[in-house]
Amino acid sequence: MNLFRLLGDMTHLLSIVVLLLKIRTVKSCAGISLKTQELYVIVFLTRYLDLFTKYYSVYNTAMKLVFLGTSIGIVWYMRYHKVVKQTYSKDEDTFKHYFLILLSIILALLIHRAFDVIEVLWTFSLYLEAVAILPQLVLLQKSRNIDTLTGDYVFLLGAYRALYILNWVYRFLMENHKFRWIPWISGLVQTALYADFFYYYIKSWKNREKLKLPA
Amino acid sequence: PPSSYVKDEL
Repeated sequence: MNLFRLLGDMTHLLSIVVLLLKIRTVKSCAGISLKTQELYVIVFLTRYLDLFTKYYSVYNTAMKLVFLGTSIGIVWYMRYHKVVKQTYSKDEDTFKHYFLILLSIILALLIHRAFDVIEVLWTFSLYLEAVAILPQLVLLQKSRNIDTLTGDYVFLLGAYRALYILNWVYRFLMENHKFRWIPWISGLVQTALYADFFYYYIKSWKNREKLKLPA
Repeated sequence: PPSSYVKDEL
């Protein structure tokens, strides 16, 4: 495993820690899109089916279980925890996320490497992950007040995929790997969706101002 | 390299 990959995974993990910190200690999920969180549960459930069919490493298995467990836990808190669920910005979380699922299903059925259940679901999970942040970004645009933890959470989530791109470049050059268009293009699209957010996040950080996205 | 290499990622 190269450094970019490890940093990417750690950034992803850290984003979840930051979100759990907000939910468990501040007891708030204000500004967090439940729709995006539900999409992540679907992404992990469909991607990690190979937990049952293939073993890679203790690290790999442990991380998959952590991502599955925490994503389900976060959705549970936002839907059912009696204090946390009252802080949910329901009226602003309006993105039609079913549309993203449908789009990813159609795309996975049309473009995949092999037509079998696990491969198509794996491909579906990549397409869905690429766009899963959209409801969250739309919610942020509508939020008048983006708190630090929410801003940091989204930034770390975007940084994770950007680091994965460097990891793919490294593996292509150093480990002599072949082209893998589906994950690469999905990953590029996913990272590109954050471009606008990155710009305003870094700007607010440099000017020591509160993060605010233009509507 | 193994053909499934991308799948060793998360």
